[in-house]
This record gives sequence, structure tokens and C-alpha cells, in this order.
Amino acid sequence: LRSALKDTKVRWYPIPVGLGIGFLGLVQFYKTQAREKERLERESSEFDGARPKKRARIRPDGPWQVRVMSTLPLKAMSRLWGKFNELTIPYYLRIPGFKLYSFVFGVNLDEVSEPDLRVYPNLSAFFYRTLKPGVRPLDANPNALLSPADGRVLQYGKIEGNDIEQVKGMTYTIDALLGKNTPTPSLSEKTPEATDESVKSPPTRGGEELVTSEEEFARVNGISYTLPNLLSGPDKSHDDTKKLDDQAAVPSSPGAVSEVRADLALGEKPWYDLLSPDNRTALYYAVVYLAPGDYHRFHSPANWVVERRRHFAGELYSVSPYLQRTLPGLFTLNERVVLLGRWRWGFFGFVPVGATNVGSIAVNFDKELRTNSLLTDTAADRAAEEAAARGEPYAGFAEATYGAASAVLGGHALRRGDEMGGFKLG
Amino acid sequence: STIVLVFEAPVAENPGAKGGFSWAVEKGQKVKMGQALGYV
Repeated sequence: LRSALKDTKVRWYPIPVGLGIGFLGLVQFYKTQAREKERLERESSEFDGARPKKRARIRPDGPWQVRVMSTLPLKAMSRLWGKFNELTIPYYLRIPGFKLYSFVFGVNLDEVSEPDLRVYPNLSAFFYRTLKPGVRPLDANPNALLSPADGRVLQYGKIEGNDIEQVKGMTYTIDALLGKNTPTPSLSEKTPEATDESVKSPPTRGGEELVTSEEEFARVNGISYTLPNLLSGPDKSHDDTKKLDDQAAVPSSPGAVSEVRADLALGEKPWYDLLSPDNRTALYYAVVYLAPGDYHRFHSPANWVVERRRHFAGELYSVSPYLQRTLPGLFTLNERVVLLGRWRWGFFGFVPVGATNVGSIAVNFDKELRTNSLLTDTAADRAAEEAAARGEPYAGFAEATYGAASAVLGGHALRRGDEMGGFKLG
Repeated sequence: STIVLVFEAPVAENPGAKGGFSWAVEKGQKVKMGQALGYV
């Protein structure tokens, strides 16, 4: 062996660099493929009939920025951001601090209701500021649909089929945004006047509908009920209402809000079922994006009655216009509160969608609602496990009804311009 | 943060006729709370 080694001529060749890189690339490719396959198998085994160990994390496809974001603990970051913004700012730093924030994000300090900025102890309080009375006059036309908040209209249009257009060529479905349609008796029981524009114009004062009482409110909005009918719920004459009543698994609790889980699902129907059969109405949508410096309370865009609330404890991706252009179905991924009800022309839905920096959505008339909280996440996980254990699909939301808020209207009545709630930091 | 409105409203008998819901904003337009997004 020694003589063989000694006598053999050693000749060195440069390995072509390309070959080496190709080889390493191949090895890396196989490694990632194997890892991806193993992850998919693991995730699918978690849900194939077996009890889910945890809700599948939302991992959307899309550009690398989105994939990086989907690996971050966005909700934990959002809660940390909220805690940070609740730290009290030293008294003498408040004015320069809030003026710097206003300069950077374009806040008009003349409109802020508190002339002395030192009243706000931290950025969270300043972020959830109120405005001076009169700085946001409502459009005088009573038939106008008002903008619910300050912001920028990113999308609007008519909903064709089931799809809402997020941006050119990218859509998401109403079902994904609002959850399956399970109409309440009020919506399935449309009175002829509701679709007939000739409904008597309500008493007005300076163009503003004069709403005197709840019955009046019901009439004004073309949803005219007779009181007995209202109190006893829709008449039992024709079958489908009867059937719907049987399915209505939503008991109205003594409190204004009765929490029921979505897995007590009512009879599902396509959202288009809501429209009047004579096709004289259609479904429309509008998307208003609130920038960090905007006034972050939202108001009622019309006179309407909120019947139900659905809370989707989703993720908290940023909803910047950039991500709205690049992340498909963004609004169906994020945590959101879907307020469902009716207005003069039929169905009305109002959906505040949270984001990483503003994960908390407050609804003034719903004290039980908790968003961006560990509680709701674990409740959602538990509901997902229970639904899977029963072999049923988990609708993804917890539903509450406001029926007890007003027996006359079967929901919480809102006038146009009423403050409904807002987005809070963290 | 974002607010999505989904609502039912009258549709004009035929395009251009009165009576349907008509938008009063453009895409990308800045709006203030209380400003009209559209009219029935």
C-alpha cells in the first residue's frame, strides 16, 4: 500500500465551480421539498378525523414578504405593541411627543376635542381621541350612505356572484368575509314596502329623518312591522318561516348580547338569497382604509338595525394598501367583527377588520366583545376542537345576537352618524 | 385598519336610469366620516 501510494502520480483537477454549486443547490432543493412534504403531512394528520392539536396557523401563499410575515407571531407582537403604547408618557414630553406623531402621520390637531394634549396619558389614549363637535358634518341627503370613518376608499362596487373584488384580479367571497349566511326571520320576511321605493317619505327636519320612536324607526326604514307581529316574531303562516324558526337555534338571553357558538349554525343559505326575488336590489360593497394618523372611531353609515355580531379570531396581518394588493383574501384572514343587520333597503353588513398595530376592535353597544385577546384565541381553538370532535366544520366565528337590545326592532338601532366604536392600538 | 361595508340597495331598472344606488366617490379618494359614499 505504501509503495502504491508513493508511486502513484497525484494529479490535481479544479472541480468546475458550477458543478459544485449545482450539487449544493440540488441537495438544498431536496431538503426543502422533504421538509415541506413532512410539514403538510403533519398538518393534514392533525385534522384527518383526529382531534386537532391546534388550529392550523394561517399560512397564506404570496410574495416572500407575506411568507415572512406569516411566520411571525403577529398577535403576540400586536399585544406587546398595545402594552407598550399604554405606558404613561412623562407629562412634559406629551406635547412634543404628540406633535411629532401628528407631524409624521398627518393628524390635524385643530380638530382634536382636547385642546390641552397633556390630557392624554399615553399614545393609546391619543390614538383613540374624539373630535370637536361639528368638525364632521353629515351629508344632508337622507338617502346618502355615509363614510363610516376618516380614511381612503380603496375599493367599492357591486358584488357579482359571490365575489368581492379586493384588487384587480384578486377576489374573496362573501361567505369567507361574513361567514355563512343564516338569515334571521326579519330578513327572510321582507315586507313589500321594503323593496318599494314609493314608501312614504319619513317626517324630516332639514333633510334629517326625524326618528321619534323605535316603531317609527322601523317604519322609517321601510321595515314596517305591526307590533304584535314584532313581539311574536314572524307569523307562522307559511312553511319556510316556520322551518327557519325551528332552525333558529339562537336563544335571546336576558342580556343585550347572547353569546352562541357558530357551530349551532342556523340553516345556511347563499347570501344572494337575501335579495328581493324580483331582482330590484343588488349587493354592493365598499372598503375604507384608515391610515395610522386618521381619527380611528367609526360611526353608523346609515339608519340601520344591528341584529347579530360574528367575531372571527383570525390573524393580524397589516392591511396596508401594499398588502391588500399582494395578499389574496387578506380580509378573510384577519381578525374582524362582522355586524349583520338590515336597513331600509334590506341587508346591511359592517365589518371592521383589525391589523397588526390596531388589533383591538371596540363596539360601544357590545361590552362582551373581546378582540385580540388570548381568551378569544383559546376559545376559538376549543370551539375548533369541539366541532372537529363532532366531525362538523368549524365556521370560524363566535356569534352573538342583539335581539334583546330592542324587542320592537329585534336588534340594536343605530342612526346615521352615531358613534359605533373604534379601533384601539394593540 | 379597514372597514368593509356590504349592503343591499336598489339597482337601477337599466344602466343610467335613476332609482338605483350610485357611487359618489372614486377609488383611492380620501374621505371624512359623514361624507357621502353614494346615494340611493
